[in-house]
Amino acid sequence: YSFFPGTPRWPDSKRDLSYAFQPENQLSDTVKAVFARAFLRWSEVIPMTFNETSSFADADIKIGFFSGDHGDGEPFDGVLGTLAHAFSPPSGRFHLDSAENWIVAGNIGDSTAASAVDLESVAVHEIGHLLGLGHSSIESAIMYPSISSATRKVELVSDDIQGIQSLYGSNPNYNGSSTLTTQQRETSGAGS
Amino acid sequence: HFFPNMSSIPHNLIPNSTLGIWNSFQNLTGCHAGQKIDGLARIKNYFQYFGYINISSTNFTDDFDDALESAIKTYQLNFNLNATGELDEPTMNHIVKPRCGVADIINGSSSMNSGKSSSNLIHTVSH
Repeated sequence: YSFFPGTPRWPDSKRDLSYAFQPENQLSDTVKAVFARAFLRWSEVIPMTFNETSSFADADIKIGFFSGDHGDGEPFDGVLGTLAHAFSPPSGRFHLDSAENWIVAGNIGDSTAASAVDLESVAVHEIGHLLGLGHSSIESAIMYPSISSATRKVELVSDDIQGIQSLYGSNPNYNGSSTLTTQQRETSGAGS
Repeated sequence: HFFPNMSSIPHNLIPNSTLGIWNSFQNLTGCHAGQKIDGLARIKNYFQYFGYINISSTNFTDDFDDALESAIKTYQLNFNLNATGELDEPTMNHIVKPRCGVADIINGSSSMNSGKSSSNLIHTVSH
């Protein structure tokens, strides 16, 4: 795991973060539920909570789908290429490329549509950035920078967990057994 | 575009096979130091975008120069590839994969495998 330069993280006073969706995107409950699941994967291992708020302006984390140049100096590039980006704490900006074909039901299905991308996989990765993690060289880690299209990869591995817990500590309810370690994953062949 | 699963995507929305904006890079497979090939400037932009070339240029040449070779080696280290410094097939297959837009190397430093600043790597390679 790695951190952003200077190891930014959310201050101690911010352990219950709110998130909101760009109102113009008019996302369905099904799409919003994908993000809720993604946030839950991180809150299971650290003492933080994430709750949706209807007030976009006041939210700690602002999620939006955009195309091309959307004003932050990091324009999206169309189908595939870069899929999303998020900013280090405490920015809270989380942007996804609206040009992608996003799979939202957690069921990849057949692989005829090679250009489709699993939304939850990308969301879990970007939330790692929002919390302060940089990229990892461990291929099974959520924070590995690339993901093949038509692939689902949503479970934190030990590298991700060690990284995020070094920033925020461990969730008292986390027993460490619900998530495969990198070694277990590689041994069993499970995962991505 | 949101779909419950792959099979629900209308065929007219599915681009040709794995068409992506970086697939044209595949034409550069096999390129190595000393060559001058159309398209190398674009891949330098790619490496610059993700932090591997720490030069604030927007006008790269198509020369396979030291900066590009160093960037490729650092990239290969970060992605557990053989650090050949060439655009070999395993490296190209990796480069064209969709990915997060956050840079791997920020302000010249990275905690990924390369574990050193890109400027240091250039120094190392030159030796």
